[in-house]
Amino acid sequence: AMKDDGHDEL
Amino acid sequence: MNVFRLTGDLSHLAAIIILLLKIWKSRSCAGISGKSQILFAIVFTTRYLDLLTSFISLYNTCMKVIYIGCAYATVYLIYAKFRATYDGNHDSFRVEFLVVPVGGLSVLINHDFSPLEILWTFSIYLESVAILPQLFMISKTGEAETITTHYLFCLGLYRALYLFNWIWRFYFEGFFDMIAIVAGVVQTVLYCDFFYLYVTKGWFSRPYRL
Repeated sequence: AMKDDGHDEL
Repeated sequence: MNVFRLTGDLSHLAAIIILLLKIWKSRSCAGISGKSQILFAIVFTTRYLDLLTSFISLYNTCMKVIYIGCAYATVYLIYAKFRATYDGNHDSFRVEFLVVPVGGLSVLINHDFSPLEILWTFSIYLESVAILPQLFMISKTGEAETITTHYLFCLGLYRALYLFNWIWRFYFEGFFDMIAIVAGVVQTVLYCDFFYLYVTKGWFSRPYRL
């Protein structure tokens, strides 16, 4: 669920 | 990025700007729940701490800064500048009944037991119920100004559009975030009653009555 650099949505 | 997410973000931005301008131009926050606005400020603060740790895109950073800035400006207008017009008697929702369970849940159900991730999860859960004090206040006063209804429509629409964004991303990217999806469904469902009235009552003629 998490992208490697955290969450990319607002 | 897809059309649903972009229109969702723009709808969210529109809601935030509509409310801020309404309070600023009318120099009054009558009918506005200060508690909901405080909850939204908390939502943005806890969700966008990653501004300090990771850069995703200029769009992402700009929108986060705008959201946080407008949220605190709105809270400032309500509780400081136009405090005399704040209707505290009708803004009586017990927000501790939201914050405590949401806080507990974010510690129990999250993707990763790290401070930043738990705060992000807390923010997602809190956002899904943050509008309740505002809806509660409207139900108590029995009406809402037309501008306030447009604010609520845009705010409700934004997360509904995000649901389509998640369908799109699951289908095309195989990406999905169950926590955000479940909270987003709850958040959108809370607006259903309001959406029905907004669409059927042809609001543009008279104040919103329950």
